[in-house]
Amino acid sequence: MLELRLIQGSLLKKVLEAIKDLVTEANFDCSATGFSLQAMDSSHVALVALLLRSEGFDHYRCDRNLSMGINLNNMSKMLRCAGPEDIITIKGDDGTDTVTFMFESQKQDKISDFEMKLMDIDSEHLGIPDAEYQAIVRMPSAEFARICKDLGSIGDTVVISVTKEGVKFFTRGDVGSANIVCRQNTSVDKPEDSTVIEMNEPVSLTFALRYMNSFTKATTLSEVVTISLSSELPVVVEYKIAEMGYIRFYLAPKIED
Amino acid sequence: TPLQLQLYNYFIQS
Repeated sequence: MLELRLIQGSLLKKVLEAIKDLVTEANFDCSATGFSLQAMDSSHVALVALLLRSEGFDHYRCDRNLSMGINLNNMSKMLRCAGPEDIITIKGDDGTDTVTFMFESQKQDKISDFEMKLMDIDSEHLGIPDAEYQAIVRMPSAEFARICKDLGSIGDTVVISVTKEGVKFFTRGDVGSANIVCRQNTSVDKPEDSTVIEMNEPVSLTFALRYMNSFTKATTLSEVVTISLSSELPVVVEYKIAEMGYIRFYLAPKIED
Repeated sequence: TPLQLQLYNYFIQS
């Protein structure tokens, strides 16, 4: 028996919109810890890891660990039928091949049940060890989205370099090149507007902008994005989900052939 | 053109 009630149902809607273009099918795992997902894109270059902790739900019942194979496009279609203020409850049962999304209006005067078919998905689970990163950049998520969009109109790849001067985003394309530098800037009044750079050593890595632009679909989930870089690891682009958990995107770099 | 690495270059299946 599974019953997860989320007062702020819009969070789930936003999560789906953020990941459905990157990953088409995935297993949602439900355990005492929370509702989670780990899935790679079809070319095994990017990975999304989502965690919505059980404490973040208004009601969380998960009698035993359950994995639900879901077509994210279909789930997104169903969640789009929930109003922006609706409370969403996810209901499932062992041994059934469906999951039900229940939408309740704030005033409880409209209740909708959408039942969706589950599917069997053979998914690979990657072990992602905790790691030390050479540089961690925290910046306004909207600023990062703007940079990725702007650079995406010039080139296909972005070189992200962190030095003590700041973080530099560089691209080159047929029409020319672009270079954007963000310096550390701390805003006491509005910490979410700050750009904070923690650097152990300078690092410079190249990534496909197509993926970065896909990650920025999570911008509505958090005002701040954290970009963790190490020459030994895929970059991690993390959006915290208030009080609940996170959505993390991992992206393998490009290297000179 | 630079070579796109995969996640398998870094992470292993658990």
